[in-house]
Amino acid sequence: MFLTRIELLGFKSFADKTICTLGDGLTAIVGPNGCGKSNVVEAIRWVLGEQRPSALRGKAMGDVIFSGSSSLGPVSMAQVTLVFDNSRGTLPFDAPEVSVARRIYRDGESKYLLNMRSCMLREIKDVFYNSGLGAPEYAIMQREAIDVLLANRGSERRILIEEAA
Amino acid sequence: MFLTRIELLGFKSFADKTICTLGDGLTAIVGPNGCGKSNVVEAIRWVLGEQRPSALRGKAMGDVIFSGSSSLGPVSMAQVTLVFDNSRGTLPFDAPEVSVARRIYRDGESKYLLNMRSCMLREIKDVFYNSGLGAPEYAIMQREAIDVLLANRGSERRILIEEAA
Amino acid sequence: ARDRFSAAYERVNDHFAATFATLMPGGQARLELPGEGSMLTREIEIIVRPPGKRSRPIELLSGGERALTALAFLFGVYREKAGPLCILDEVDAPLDDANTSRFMDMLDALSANTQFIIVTHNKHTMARAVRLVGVTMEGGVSRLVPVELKNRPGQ
Amino acid sequence: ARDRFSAAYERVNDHFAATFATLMPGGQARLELPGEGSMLTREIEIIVRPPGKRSRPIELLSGGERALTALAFLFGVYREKAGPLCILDEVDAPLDDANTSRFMDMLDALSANTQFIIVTHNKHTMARAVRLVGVTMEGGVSRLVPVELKNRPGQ
Ligand SMILES: Nc1ncnc2c1ncn2[C@@H]1O[C@H](COP(=O)(O)OP(=O)(O)OP(=O)(O)O)[C@@H](O)[C@H]1O
Ligand SMILES: Nc1ncnc2c1ncn2[C@@H]1O[C@H](COP(=O)(O)OP(=O)(O)OP(=O)(O)O)[C@@H](O)[C@H]1O
Ligand SMILES: [Mg+2]
Ligand SMILES: [Mg+2]
Repeated sequence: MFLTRIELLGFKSFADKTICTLGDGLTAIVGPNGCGKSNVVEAIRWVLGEQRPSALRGKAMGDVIFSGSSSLGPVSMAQVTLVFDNSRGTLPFDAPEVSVARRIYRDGESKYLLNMRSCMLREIKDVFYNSGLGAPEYAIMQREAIDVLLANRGSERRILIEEAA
Repeated sequence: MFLTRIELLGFKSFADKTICTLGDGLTAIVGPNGCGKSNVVEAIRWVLGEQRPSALRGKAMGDVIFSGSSSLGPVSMAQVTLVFDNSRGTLPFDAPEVSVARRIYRDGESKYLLNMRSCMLREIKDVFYNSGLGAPEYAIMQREAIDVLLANRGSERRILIEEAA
Repeated sequence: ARDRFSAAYERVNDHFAATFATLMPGGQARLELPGEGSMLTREIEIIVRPPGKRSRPIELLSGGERALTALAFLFGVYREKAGPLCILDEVDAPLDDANTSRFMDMLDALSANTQFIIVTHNKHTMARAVRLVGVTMEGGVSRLVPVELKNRPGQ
Repeated sequence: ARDRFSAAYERVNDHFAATFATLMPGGQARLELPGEGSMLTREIEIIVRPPGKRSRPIELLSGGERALTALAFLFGVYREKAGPLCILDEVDAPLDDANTSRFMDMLDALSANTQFIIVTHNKHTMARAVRLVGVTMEGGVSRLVPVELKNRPGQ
């Protein structure tokens, strides 16, 4: 097992703290139209370092913060945490789990947290590099990405091969 | 009932003469991936007057002519016929059925046929106009068209409203 | 020409709001013409508020919500002036079962004035068709075959 | 850098051909680098010949054929260097039942080295998952709920 759980707070439609527990073997995310499944995918994409709001269907990065519904008012912060299994010690930390989080406030820039303490983006990228996680495009394929990957003038295929090189 | 049948000959994967009989009520076209269902939709689009090869997934209009398979060589002509019910005399012809066909040869331009005789494109457009058939976009919605219809800078919505005006 | 467009636009707007509320009960949608200039050239914007949610740019809608919005628009136009023939190619692919059912109900409601043909892989959609046209491919050549839908209600 | 890319490119090309032939038995696919210039900048072209058909531009492929080609490419890259985590969002929507089954077989084959998460509306796909994460929405707020798949084989 690699990713043990995902924690969302204030990310898009996940206003309240939500914990998604994973494990070995195939996990299927299911539910009706508009319930938030693709939002979970985008939450993972965001923590993996996606910098383009358009790749998250937004115009600005602040668009990922829960902006209210019929039952709740907007919130001012979004945070997503990925918790990785480290029971085999593959990552250079003396702990059975390693957590990587990204946080954004309405006024500002993204913050990154490694095992709950604030850190540089570079440290997060090191963790990803050591765990074999490349660019978000390497880990995520959405239905809309099929046409992008097959497009004639695209650089998508080259990016993936370079990640594997 | 409006459209009683569609006849395809040499259009994309329909190398041999194929007759699709329709009737009142909902018709569902079904079959495995790649069997030719969207090709049938594009055949109708083509007879309705589509002029852009890109709307038929091609680069040139000649791309709609059957270009061979593992079992058959290419052919040199494609023809699609739409047969409309005229039992109520809505169209200005003295016959229970009216057929509109479009034909293309590898070297050349599209030909149009009205009730099997060669005619001008303008005569075909009159038949469509009299039967209430507007632009191909009015009669056909493909999955890919959803994003086009919703696109911010699109003129698709305006085109449809103008057709209804 | 502008008055004719303006009248049609207003009626389509009302029909669109109605079809959307039928496809997404509890939701709202309207067309708007933001900005200055002639009605004949301004952008026609779609404003959508799914049930329980706030209105956001349509890019933030889910795949299924976008499909329903596009269909609600097309059928809103049809309620103004029905096309005699309407071919839909896998527009039901992004829809869950509940939305597929509402979509099929709307096809039934419009069928008096429109002959619908739908290409689909969805068993629920097939079950509600009057006739099934099967397409097969052999040696790279397509042909049509008769189809029986097993487990069809009533059979 | 160019030699490293060149070596990876050749191996991915072989893996892609193999994964494609598994997803579309009887079909063939290759990558090509047409034209002049450095290997690091030329267009990487995909050439596909589905079973029984001739090779054509990939724009002419069907929706399902295009989805399988894209998946074959991604999985070809994974056979060269497996991503530890792979999230797929409704990539099975365009696939018929037979292709869905082959796609799921390939996920099984790759699961030793990759943790897969798939978002799907497809009951056949759900039936082959080890766990189901249900998402619901109430009052515009999402939350997760446990899910039991009725009629699961073995239950
Ligand atoms: N910042 C935000 N705050 C609150 N809600 C948001 C925010 N951004 C997006 N949403 C809502 O999230 C919903 C989309 O969710 P999502 O795309 O995850 O659905 P889905 O489960 O993938 O559905 P489908 O099966 O149709 O693809 C939209 O209705 C949108 O209004
Ligand atoms: N000119 C042509 N001659 C012969 N075959 C062609 C021609 N143009 C396209 N084809 C073939 O038609 C096939 C595509 O058919 P089509 O798009 O109708 O499939 P489909 O039934 O809609 O499948 P899906 O369910 O995946 O959408 C392609 O495999 C392509 O090779
Ligand atoms: Mg989605
Ligand atoms: Mg198709």
